[in-house]
Formats: sequence, structure tokens, C-alpha cells
Amino acid sequence: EYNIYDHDEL
Amino acid sequence: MNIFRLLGDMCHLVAIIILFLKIWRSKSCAGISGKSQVLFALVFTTRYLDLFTSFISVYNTVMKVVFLVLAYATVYLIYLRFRSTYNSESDSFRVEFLLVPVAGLSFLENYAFAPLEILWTFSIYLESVAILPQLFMITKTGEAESITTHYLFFLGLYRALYLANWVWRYHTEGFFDQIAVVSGVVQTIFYCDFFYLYFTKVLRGSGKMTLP
Repeated sequence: EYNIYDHDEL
Repeated sequence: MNIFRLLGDMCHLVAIIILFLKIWRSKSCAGISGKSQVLFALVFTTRYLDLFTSFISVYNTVMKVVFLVLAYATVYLIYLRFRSTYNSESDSFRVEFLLVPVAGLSFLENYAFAPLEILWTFSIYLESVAILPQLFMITKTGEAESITTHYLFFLGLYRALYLANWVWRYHTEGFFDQIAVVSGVVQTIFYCDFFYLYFTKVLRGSGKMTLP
């Protein structure tokens, strides 16, 4: 499940 | 990772490298807004502080470091090494008119009221407007060298590909980053007018892009 605080984009 | 995201990141990297090499090879930063480049360095600095707190992937870490190094190297070329070629009088956009509202908004509208989150939000909002000093400079002088327009084209393409990436991620992962998406749409809109001029003038003709 995606976590909004991960910030996996550049 | 999907194809839109990967192509977007590659276009972003190509744009930054085009700009760096243009300045490095010509030993001149004429026509380049130093203010936009300082803003982009600030964007990367405030966004990539998570290099110290979380690990996502080798790709992610390497790209972040490369973007940071190239951003600061470009600022170095403009303000120190080739300072004499910098058109400071044409680069007259008042960046405080961007920084103050962007800083205020990042305190008001964020995912969590924590230092790193606020700085991340600040970087997202700032990136959406960081190119404005450069576009303002081109409007003011009425022209841009074709290599500068190629830089802007790849930067705009990176933004457009990220929009496709978000549509893809929404449908495949249920991903929806409201702050990034809204800012990304705003940012892409700024490039639309430029894209029109790029296709009608730069690619059909040669040399400089001149405004009507």
C-alpha cells in the first residue's frame, strides 16, 4: 500500500 | 517505476546536462537566468534532505545526488566562473515575489506539519514556478538561443511525462499525491506557450527563437 510520506519520486 | 516516469526523469536529466554543457563549452551563460538556476538548486536541496533519513532505491539516491551536483555546478558556472557573461540586467525577475507566497503556502497546505514535510512541500511549490525568471528573461529580451530552447523543451517534456506517470500510477497503484499533481499541472501549463513557439519557430526555422 502506498504511503504518501514516502516521496518516492524525484 | 513505469515508462513515463523513467522517460520523464531522463528528459529532466538531459535538460540539466544540455544547460550545463552549453555554458561549459561556450564559456558563456548569456541568455540564461541565474535566478531560475538558484531556485532549482534550492528546490533540489529542500526536497532531497530525505537522502539522510530514508533509502528508496539505488536509482533514486544516485539521481538525487546527480541532480544536486549538476544544479550547484551550473550555479557555480553562472555566478563565479563565467560571471562576466551573465546578463544580470535582463535577469530582473523579483524572486521574493515567488519565494514568499511559496513559503507561506507550504506552511498552510502540507501533508504533515513537520520540518522535512514542510521543506518537501516548499520544494514542490517552488519547482512549479522556478522557471518563471527564465521565461520572463526571454520575454524581456525577445529572443533565446536555440540551445536554450532545447533545454526548456526537455524540461517541459519532463513535466508532461510526469503527468502521464501520475495517470498511470492512479490507475495501477491507486496513487494520488494531490500536492505534487496540482503543482505539476500548474507547472506544465507555464510551458504550453513556450511549446507552441518552440514547434512553430525553432523547429521550422534555425538559430534563435524570436518572439513576435
